[in-house]
Amino acid sequence: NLSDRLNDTFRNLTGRGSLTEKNIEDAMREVRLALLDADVNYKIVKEFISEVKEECLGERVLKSVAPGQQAIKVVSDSLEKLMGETNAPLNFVNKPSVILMVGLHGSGKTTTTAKLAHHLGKQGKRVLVVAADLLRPAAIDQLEALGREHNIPVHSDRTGSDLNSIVHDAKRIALKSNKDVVIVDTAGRLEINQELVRELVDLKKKSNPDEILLVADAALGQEAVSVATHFDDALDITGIILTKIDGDARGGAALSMRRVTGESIKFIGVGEKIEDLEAFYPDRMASRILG
Amino acid sequence: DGTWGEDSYEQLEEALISADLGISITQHIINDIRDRYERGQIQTSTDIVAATKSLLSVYLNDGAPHTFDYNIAGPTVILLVGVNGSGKTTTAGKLACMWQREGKSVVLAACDTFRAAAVEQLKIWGERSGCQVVSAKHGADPASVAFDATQAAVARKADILLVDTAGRQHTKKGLMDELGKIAKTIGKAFPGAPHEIWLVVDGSTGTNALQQARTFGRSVELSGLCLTKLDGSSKGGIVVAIYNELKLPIHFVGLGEEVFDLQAFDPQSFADALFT
Ligand SMILES: Nc1nc2c(ncn2[C@@H]2O[C@H](COP(=O)(O)OP(=O)(O)OP(=O)(O)O)[C@@H](O)[C@H]2O)c(=O)[nH]1
Ligand SMILES: Nc1nc2c(ncn2[C@@H]2O[C@H](COP(=O)(O)OP(=O)(O)OP(=O)(O)O)[C@@H](O)[C@H]2O)c(=O)[nH]1
Ligand SMILES: [Mg+2]
Ligand SMILES: [Mg+2]
Repeated sequence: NLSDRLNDTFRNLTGRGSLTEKNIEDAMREVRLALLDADVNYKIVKEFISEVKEECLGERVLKSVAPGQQAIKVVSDSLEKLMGETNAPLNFVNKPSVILMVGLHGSGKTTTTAKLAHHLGKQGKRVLVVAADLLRPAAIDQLEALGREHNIPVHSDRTGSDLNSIVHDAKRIALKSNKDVVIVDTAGRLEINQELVRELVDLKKKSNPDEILLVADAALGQEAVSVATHFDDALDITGIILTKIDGDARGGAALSMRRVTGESIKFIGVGEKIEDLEAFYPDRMASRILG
Repeated sequence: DGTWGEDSYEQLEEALISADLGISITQHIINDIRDRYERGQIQTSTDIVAATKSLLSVYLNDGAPHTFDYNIAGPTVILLVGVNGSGKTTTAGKLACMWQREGKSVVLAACDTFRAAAVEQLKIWGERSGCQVVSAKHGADPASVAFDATQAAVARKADILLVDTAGRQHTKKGLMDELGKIAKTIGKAFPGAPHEIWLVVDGSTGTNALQQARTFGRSVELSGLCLTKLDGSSKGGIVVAIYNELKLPIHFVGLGEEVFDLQAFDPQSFADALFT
């Protein structure tokens, strides 16, 4: 892994403790390659490397007792810090609280909607999920099947209503049946599809959500910056859920999305089962990205 | 028409990496361009863009052609595989519609017996395409559904059998083995089948797609690729790395969610769009 490679790089130097600027340059090249290989966005890597390099060229590292070790520590500490905190909370201000699930096609919104409902249910919250994907074939069937299987109430409407009235009805039902949380599953959409993004902006205005969660595939490539930026600019998202972490994607998209939105990764998806929703750990994610 | 300098190489690198080409392919291209520049073979940034596009096109044209042969004695059986959410079911549906329009008879096999409403989703595509869908109840053994569908397609003298499978991560050995079993079982129903096994790759995926192709390729004999969601902002550059290493023909590209949003892959126009 990168840590070992950097250790070897530094160990192969002359026995003297100190590092030269050139040593740091070489190390930064290794780190840069590791991050690009992990799918961190090109520009984000550039920013990160210049910040870390500056710190590594400072007195505190170069003149330290074990500068090689210090440099490695600066890299992994900086990355871990960038990844945010663990257990970043969901905000439940309104009654019922509304959570909108948004993201690209196939990122895991529907599955994660059910997982989140299950998770909140275990915490004693009463949850209603809303099948607001009116586009994808059998999307409503999918959420209803998950609801039946895992005892999650689902509100759906196959009469050709529009999003806003479906969510409005769901909130009304939730209020009457004393639900704490309403989770709205929406259709997958491209961040560059202005019409569909406007649809979400309109839904946000009408449904007043407490949380807007961007559900993103851990294997997302360089366009993670575009995806996160467009959704965040339009909706001011309140968090990210990174799915399919049980694959072996390094997950550099997570760093990119954190950098451009400043929002926390609130959960990770680690499989297809209802309980496969876990807390996000920045240190684990950082070392996974660094490889 | 600008002059080319050291920071121009960085711009070129940024464009290629940003298209998800990956470090290795990018470095090869940059080295090749640098080489030609230093020999005076190319001079301006216009030259560089043209040279880069032609290099990309060479990468994608140097190996197996991006076509496949239909089976002559019985249905052509095509198995679609790939990670979760990559677009397999939708691609199966679009392909069925396309071939139906061309006058071919198509059967769809709903071998995702695991995910909620997967069968219902494929059945809707069956209605859209006017094609029969062979399915079983939720939780049935996918290999036995594949067996039945293959037998049915042969008996009906269908032209094409499209087998949709459940999404799976290549890190799950049990699920990868299951895929091998599905392919083998299809062969038991109809020797020689499946004639094609296509990996369906989400166009917005980064370097992990190469790992997907390598690992899926160890459980089944992949014979081609479909690249989806190219209507998004991603360029799908990872297929260059996949093709370079594994030489899997890229058959179709998905450009949206509807019936007609499917196109045959054209290496030249893909290379042009990749680097603009
Ligand atoms: N392995 C794994 N699969 C997941 C995870 N989350 C979701 N999936 C799978 O990913 C696929 C897509 O999930 P969906 O929930 O349908 O995704 P979606 O975002 O709702 O898709 P659209 O509504 O079409 O945009 C399904 O096969 C899910 O079972 C995860 O954390 N790990
Ligand atoms: N924009 C766009 N969306 C696509 C394309 N192909 C598929 N999709 C969408 O991607 C999502 C997932 O497609 P599916 O066909 O369900 O993917 P899958 O691989 O069968 O998913 P699993 O069976 O759950 O693994 C759906 O919302 C599709 O409409 C494409 O080419 N462009
Ligand atoms: Mg969905
Ligand atoms: Mg499917």
